[in-house]
Amino acid sequence: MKCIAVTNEKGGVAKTTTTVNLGAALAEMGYSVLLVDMDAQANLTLAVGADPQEIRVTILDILLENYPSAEALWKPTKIERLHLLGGNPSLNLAERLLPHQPGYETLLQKKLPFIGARFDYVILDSPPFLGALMSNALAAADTALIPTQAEFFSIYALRNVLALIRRIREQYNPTLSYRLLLTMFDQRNRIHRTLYQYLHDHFAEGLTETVIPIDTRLRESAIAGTPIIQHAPKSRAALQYRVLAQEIIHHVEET
Amino acid sequence: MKCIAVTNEKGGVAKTTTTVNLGAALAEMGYSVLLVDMDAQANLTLAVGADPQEIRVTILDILLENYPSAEALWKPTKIERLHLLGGNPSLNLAERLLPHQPGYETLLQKKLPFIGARFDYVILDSPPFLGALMSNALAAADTALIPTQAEFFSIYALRNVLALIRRIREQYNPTLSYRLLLTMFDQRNRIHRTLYQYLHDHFAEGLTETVIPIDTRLRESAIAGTPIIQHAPKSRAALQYRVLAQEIIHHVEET
Ligand SMILES: Nc1ncnc2c1ncn2[C@@H]1O[C@H](COP(=O)(O)OP(=O)(O)OP(=O)(O)O)[C@@H](O)[C@H]1O
Ligand SMILES: Nc1ncnc2c1ncn2[C@@H]1O[C@H](COP(=O)(O)OP(=O)(O)OP(=O)(O)O)[C@@H](O)[C@H]1O
Ligand SMILES: [Mg+2]
Ligand SMILES: [Mg+2]
Repeated sequence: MKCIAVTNEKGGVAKTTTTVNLGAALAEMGYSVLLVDMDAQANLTLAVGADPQEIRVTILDILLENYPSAEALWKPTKIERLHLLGGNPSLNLAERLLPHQPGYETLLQKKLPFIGARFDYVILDSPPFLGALMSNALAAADTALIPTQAEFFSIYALRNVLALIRRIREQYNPTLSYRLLLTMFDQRNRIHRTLYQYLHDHFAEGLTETVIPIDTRLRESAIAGTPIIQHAPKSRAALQYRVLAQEIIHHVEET
Repeated sequence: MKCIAVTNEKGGVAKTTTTVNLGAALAEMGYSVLLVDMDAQANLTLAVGADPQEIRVTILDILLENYPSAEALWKPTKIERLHLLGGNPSLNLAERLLPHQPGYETLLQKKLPFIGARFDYVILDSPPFLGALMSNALAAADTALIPTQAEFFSIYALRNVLALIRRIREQYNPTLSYRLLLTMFDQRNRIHRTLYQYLHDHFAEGLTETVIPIDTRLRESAIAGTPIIQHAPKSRAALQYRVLAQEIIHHVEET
């Protein structure tokens, strides 16, 4: 079992879109995948067509050991081999409840073998906030996948996320690696091209080869509650998320 | 003095871009404006060309009354009549420190007359998180300005933000109004047009008449650390943010 934390403090950089579509691409290739929604917005839950109001047990309940043992922790989605541990607004309480637990940053690291044992991949979608849930995700993960746009605020955000990754690596998770993924890239936009070059110059080995282009079919797939692989199998975004899945498999198997 | 809270749980919907440019448009019209960065990402601080590492006192220090009294709370920016109460990563501690204070949700409401007395407008940029800082912003504000994209996750996020506004209105701030602002609108995109129609049908009187189009000059102005009004005064975005300023003035003066 390998665990991937999709994370970035910057909002709206396609963390959720990457989590659901990377997961669906891995499932299409035959891997069994668990998606975990760690964001109170519950967009990952929506992205697979589930209803946040029907989610009884979230990752927060599991970390606090506060759920009926008979309740199933994850549910299948309409996509074969793709399962969901859903989210709902109660995840907002994490920042208040978790820090009081001893060793709170490694609660997920300890629970993951129990939650993820049956899966080939567990992919965590984190909220846009450098808090307790994000540090849990990084402490538990084999690799952090950091979606970023080729825009100023997104690139500035990298310093804090990479600093957190360094701290978590030193304190809890020595083999934690990371990959930066350029998302919503508009080839025709001069700023995007210039800042992509900047990312290449400053983060060369950390950047994935795969780039996700801007593709309105992804907006449609969010509305449809269906990953792009199923919603528009021949779209540019579907193709690129399949290529990304290949690249991530190589990366996690190597490290 | 009127206070505007620019807020939305959804990440990347142009909260910061709207705060800096609405502020600059009001300053251009002759109003004195204080911008308050309530986000640990400190993007508002960057957007006016300031350095988050040089910010000694943040809004969190003020709410906790934990700052040297001789220190100036705000600094001028390079734009006349536009001032900044800056942010830095220490704002991340707000969710842990504030909830222990008695009546923590109204700390800013009580302090605002002291902080904002000399200004015509105080504009608050909040983080993408339904937490203590956002509720403080809403309890203190005359009106909430909610930037939203014409996209599925953004529209879904409105239910939680409007529910929070209703609660804050009932508990602490009975005259709190709100306005939804469509941002990054791409007229050529079918999904954007369809969901804009949906917003009109479901939120008619709450929606501003002004729409902010997608305009790459805004990406440039973020890099330049200069509001669009100064960076590209004749751009579509500069024009629309000036129109928005007019509309907001009417709205807050009416209520
Ligand atoms: N490549 C793309 N092309 C076009 N639209 C995209 C693309 N990737 C994501 N989007 C859209 O952009 C918006 C932001 O993406 P998403 O919600 O996945 O980001 P996020 O980082 O998870 O946001 P948050 O910080 O709020 O969790 C969504 O409306 C999504 O549908
Ligand atoms: N109208 C627009 N046209 C083009 N780009 C825009 C527009 N408005 C904002 N942007 C860009 O989109 C990105 C998101 O905007 P911004 O950072 O202001 O959103 P935010 O809601 O403050 O994000 P966060 O949730 O991370 O605080 C930024 O890179 C910004 O420069
Ligand atoms: Mg998300
Ligand atoms: Mg912002």
